Amino acid sequence: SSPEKKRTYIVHMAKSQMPASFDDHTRWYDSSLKSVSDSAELLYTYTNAIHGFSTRLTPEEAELLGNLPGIVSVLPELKYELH
Amino acid sequence: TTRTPEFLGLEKSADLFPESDSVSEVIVGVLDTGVWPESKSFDHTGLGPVPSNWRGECEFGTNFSSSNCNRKLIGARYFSRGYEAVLGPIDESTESKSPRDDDGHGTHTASTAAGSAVSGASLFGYASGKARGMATRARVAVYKVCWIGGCFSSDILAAIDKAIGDNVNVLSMSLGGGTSDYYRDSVAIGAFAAAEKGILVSCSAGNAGPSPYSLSNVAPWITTVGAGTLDRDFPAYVSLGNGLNISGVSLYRGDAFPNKMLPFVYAGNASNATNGNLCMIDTLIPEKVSGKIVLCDRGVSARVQKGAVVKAAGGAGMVLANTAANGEELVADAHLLPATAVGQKSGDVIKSYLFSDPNPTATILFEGTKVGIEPSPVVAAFSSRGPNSITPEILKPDVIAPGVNIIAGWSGSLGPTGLSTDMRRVGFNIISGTSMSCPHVSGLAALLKAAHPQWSPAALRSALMTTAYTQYKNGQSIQDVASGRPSTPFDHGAGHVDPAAALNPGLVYDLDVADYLGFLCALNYTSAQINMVARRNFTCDPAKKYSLTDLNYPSFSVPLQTAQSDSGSTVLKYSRTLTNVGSPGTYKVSVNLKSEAVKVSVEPKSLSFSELNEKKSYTVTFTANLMPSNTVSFGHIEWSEGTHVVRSPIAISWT
Repeated sequence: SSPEKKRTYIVHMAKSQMPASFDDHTRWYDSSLKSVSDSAELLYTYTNAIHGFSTRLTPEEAELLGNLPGIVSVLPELKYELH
Repeated sequence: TTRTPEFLGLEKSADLFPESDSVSEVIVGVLDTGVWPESKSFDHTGLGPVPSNWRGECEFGTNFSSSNCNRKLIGARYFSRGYEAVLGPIDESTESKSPRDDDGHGTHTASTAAGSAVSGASLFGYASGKARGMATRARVAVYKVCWIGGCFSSDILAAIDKAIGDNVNVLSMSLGGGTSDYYRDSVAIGAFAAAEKGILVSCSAGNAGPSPYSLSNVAPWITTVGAGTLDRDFPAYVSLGNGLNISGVSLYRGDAFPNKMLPFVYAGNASNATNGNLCMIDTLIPEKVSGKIVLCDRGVSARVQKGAVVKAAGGAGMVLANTAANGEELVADAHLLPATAVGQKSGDVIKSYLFSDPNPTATILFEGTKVGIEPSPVVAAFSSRGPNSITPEILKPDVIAPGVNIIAGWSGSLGPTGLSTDMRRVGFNIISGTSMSCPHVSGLAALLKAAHPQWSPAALRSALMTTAYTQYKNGQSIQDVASGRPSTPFDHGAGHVDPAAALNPGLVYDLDVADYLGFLCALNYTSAQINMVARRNFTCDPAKKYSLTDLNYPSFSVPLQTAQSDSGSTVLKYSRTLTNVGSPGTYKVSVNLKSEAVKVSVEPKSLSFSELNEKKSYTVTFTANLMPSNTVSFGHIEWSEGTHVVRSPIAISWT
């Protein structure tokens, strides 16, 4: 319940909306992330399965990120189990 | 795995399957707990160079390096950033920060799908024989995503991302995460991208059966696999002091008590805990169980853990009784003390004896391995069941495959029970779950892919589904062990896989990305939600009618509302397109549906195919009367030209 408590989010990006000033989508992802959190880092950048990345954010940071241009969604990750 | 190759007809039909060269071009990616590379199942003898299109790697880490890969195990990666972000740095003294499997599950699933043949395999002599994966010549690439603390979707998505880039042909995922919309489910999302690249994704249906609506991994671009039994058993009888012999199963090997009757006690009467009957840790009173056989009820804690608890309290043996949750399903375990598992009815008989005799006694007789058990297969009680809670119009599971008491490769890090107190080490272990049935289908898909490299993942799945069987050789329907009655398409999907028949299905129901995008439109997904699943800007055409019933799926699920129509009847139309993958021929339709409440008509009633890959469409009209909630009807639609039978299950349900 702490506002500072971070959790992992999977961030889907609209690759077609990448600003022309970026020549690499990873830099765009990182720039978007840094605009809402100085400390957050990319856990993974995804290329084939989705366009986007995963990172650790507070709920407030996640909400801010979700409002940025080019962000399709910011969804908390889920835990899976072996069958 | 032993026995399943024979049970599936792979040995008898070996001539039908593709040449080894083509199979060795197929790469099966397995997302799981990693791999024990020293397992004989990953011996690469006889395999040529790795496929030239392979882009994967053998990653370095704890007790693992590139030298652990070979021409069989061609790739091994691990994904722990998401896990460590949540739970902190991996303690490398307890789990390997590398592709190495410290659990056994990943080695088991990978070797089941595509392990090399290993002669003389067994678990303590049980299930002995030549163990082999389904596709012995296919290559294996493992992606470790599950750790002691679980499997996190950021890691799973990263693994799928890499597997696609590495150029795997089949992805096997024996894991799940409950039921969430496709756009929230990383497995569904990753599987969509994989399917688009021509990768067949096979997933376990889950072990939440026999409850309805208990399925995982229900996206229509995933092949969802439930579990059935083999014709093999490991009998271990309980002989009671009153002369009764009770059937059970066990994989115990060690000192038993031949011909010696021991005092017998119910755990619930040897504990001060309210749940003492469950033999949870530290709940048994040693003075009351010492030197005795203890009857424990199944549930809450691991079955083998209960054995360890009895042993720690000084018990001489254990009888593990199913409760209503498991019914008569018997799952064998390599217990640490003489123990056997019995069904609920047998458990009740034993309890009746225990509660009525002032000095009850028993012994356990271990009989080893028996094959030829009938009926088989039966649907496992634990196998998750439909209806599909996300999209009721898509019938799931798709098929069932062997998933009970499956022997396959194991990790050298832990014993067969997985308990920390189990110091035994085995090359092969026998375990159960839809985790075990999934890689069977993954390996079979690899064989089909080698035989038909041009077929899409949907076509490969269609071949497996439309040729699956739902009856035993004597004509009786496949049974559900949970109910003791014939299983339904909500339990077994299209039926039990028959790989030899799947090689030559005659016709297939094909699907491509455009179909799946139309499916997402039919779900009324927003553009953002479609983008999350399909990685593209896609706008549904407002002028186009999208219908869930028109997805070209090889099965029919017809969900009806009890208050759908004032007139008391509902008319639903389903359209399908068949693609000829065999010889020219005229196929005629037949419908089998045992229901007074529903009428089914198919138009046209015959389809003539003159060319390979020719497509013909048909429409099925279901006219259903109003029925009480929870009413169900089942049947099938068959197309046949006399040689091939292309069968689709029908499941109708009123809610």
